Amino acid sequence: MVAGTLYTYPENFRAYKALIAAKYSSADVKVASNFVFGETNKTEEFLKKFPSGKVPAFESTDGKCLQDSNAIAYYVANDQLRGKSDFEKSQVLQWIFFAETEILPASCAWVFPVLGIIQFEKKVFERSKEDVKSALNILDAHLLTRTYLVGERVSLADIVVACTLLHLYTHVLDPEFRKPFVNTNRWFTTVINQSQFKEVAGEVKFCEKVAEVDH
Amino acid sequence: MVAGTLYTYPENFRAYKALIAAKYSSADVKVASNFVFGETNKTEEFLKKFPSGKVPAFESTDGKCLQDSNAIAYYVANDQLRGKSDFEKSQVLQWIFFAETEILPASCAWVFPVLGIIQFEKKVFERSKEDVKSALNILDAHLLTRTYLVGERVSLADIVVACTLLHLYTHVLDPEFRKPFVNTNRWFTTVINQSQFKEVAGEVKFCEKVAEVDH
Amino acid sequence: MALVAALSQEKFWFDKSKYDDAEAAYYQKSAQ
Repeated sequence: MVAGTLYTYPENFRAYKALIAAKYSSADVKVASNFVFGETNKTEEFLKKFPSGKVPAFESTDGKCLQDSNAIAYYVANDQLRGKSDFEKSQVLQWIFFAETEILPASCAWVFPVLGIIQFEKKVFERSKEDVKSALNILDAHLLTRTYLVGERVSLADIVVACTLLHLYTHVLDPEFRKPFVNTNRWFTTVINQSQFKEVAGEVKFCEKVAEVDH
Repeated sequence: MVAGTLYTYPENFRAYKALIAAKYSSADVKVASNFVFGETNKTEEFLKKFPSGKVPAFESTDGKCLQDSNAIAYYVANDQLRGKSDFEKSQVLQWIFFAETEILPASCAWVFPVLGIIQFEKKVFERSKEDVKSALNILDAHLLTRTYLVGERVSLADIVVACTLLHLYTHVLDPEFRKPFVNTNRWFTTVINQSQFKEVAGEVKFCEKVAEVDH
Repeated sequence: MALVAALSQEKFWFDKSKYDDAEAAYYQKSAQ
């Protein structure tokens, strides 16, 4: 059984992936308590193990080091979450890359200006909403006849895509905007209400009203 | 043994990943001959199988459909390429995500203005060179004591990272710029000279002189 | 060149590092 330490700052949706996967697989993953983002990950000792200095980063009790949130989640998961057949495994990867390349860029471009993390740029901001819509439409069509993204049970695909959607659902997808995506909303609500998800991410509060962009 | 059709436009580094993986695994992957990028992938029939309309897209002879270049490469690969143990598999994924999230954005931001594909923006352009340098440094440190990225034989990690570096090595990494990355150059030269790689990507011509950016 | 035409129809996250930097700064501030 995998055991080890996860280095991350609090409320990091990328770290949630591995922590939730570990709840399903019973891997023993502890979040480092003495980690200060911006300091610890810049030390010589940290960079020797994790050259890019990025988090989340994972070190197993037998000294194996991994970076990249999806690779860590894969390692601490189990075969049920990874996909049973080669095709299922590839489908899980397909949705993980969908989250990384279709959802994440659009989510950052829409949510970050609202949170004041990045400068507002009207063109980029409006374009990101269209990109989010098309990503949610693809999910919605897929989930019309399916409960989960791959096969008939929760997999890493559901965990990774749901974690990547957290910022959107909590900060900018107000009831009006998310209304058309009935199947996606149903799927997302099911995934975040699994006990393994809730124990890590807590109660997910859906956006009621989008905060004004801080121009 | 997996068999099927790959939909892509010619010289697509993303499609190379699956085609090279198939050479190693002896999967029977044929490139669709009647595919016209911008037309075929916009037809109703294509979008029904591949909702995002993106390429490369793969349909197996038994009707399984996959999108995302890495998921397709994973499916047509074999266990040798995917990684033997769970940890090796996770390390392969770590490098695939390194290629997608650390190399590809910087590569496009540097190469595309040189090819005249996107508008030149000095700040983004200069930053991309720094990002490429740090990615090459991470590879170089890792490859000081290793021949391949994961374990002792070629894996999907080598194939995906090398394919993602193709634009850089052929268009902008001139001899001066690439000189310090001795181990990465050695590794890259080895990977592109494997017969399986050469049969797909042909002879890789290293950049001699960077083309002037078309302002 | 067909490749250039094809690549110009593709979508890439050109300014990803700008978002990475902003996100790191934001969470470093809240961490400290």
